[in-house]
Amino acid sequence: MGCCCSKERLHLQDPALLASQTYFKISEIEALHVLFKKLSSSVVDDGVISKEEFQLGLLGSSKKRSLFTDRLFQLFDSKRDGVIEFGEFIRGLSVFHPAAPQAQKADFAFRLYDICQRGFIEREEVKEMICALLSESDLVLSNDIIEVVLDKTFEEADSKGDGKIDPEEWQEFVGRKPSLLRNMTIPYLKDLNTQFPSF
Amino acid sequence: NSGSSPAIINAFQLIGMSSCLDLSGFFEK
Repeated sequence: MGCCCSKERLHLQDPALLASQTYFKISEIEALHVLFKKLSSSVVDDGVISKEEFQLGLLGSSKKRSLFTDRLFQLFDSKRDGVIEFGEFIRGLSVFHPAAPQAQKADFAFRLYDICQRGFIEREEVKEMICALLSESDLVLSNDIIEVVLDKTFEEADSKGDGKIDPEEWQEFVGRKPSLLRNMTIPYLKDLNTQFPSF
Repeated sequence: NSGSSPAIINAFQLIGMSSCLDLSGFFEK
């Protein structure tokens, strides 16, 4: 009663329109719809992916909290309404397509790492992300070593020397070190239909 | 681990090691 037919939200996005906006073919968008349905119904079958469902699909647990999955979720949720609709899911995944240009991947990575969303990647943010990584892994690094890593990174990336990395510096930096964008490509997205015929 | 090594890992290489950033997880059951 009075609902906006939440399940219909799945169908509001025209696959042909999404194909024109992304690196996916219509048949691949249809295949990804199967994955979307699975994710969006894993906790509550409401046709949208909640943060809990996003984490469950990614990490196999909805209880783990992760700074990184939180940021990924926020970036996929372009309407910022707390859920990921099908169109947002497809447009977000498209950045991770092997065919997406490096500049687009770099822009996404910049926004991912700009955790305070101030338009720069600042030293404290990078330190926070390193600490987040250490807390989720068995790696142990002393504070002194972390500071050395930060010094070296900012020496290389912060060409203007103002203590923060702006979008232009970031594009230059990853242009010199494209391996930093390795996790911005999901190899599975190439030839989805042949790799995942069950989708 | 050797403090005097000139090949210090880059902070973003380190961060990129996070499995929480690997969206392949969606495709790996």
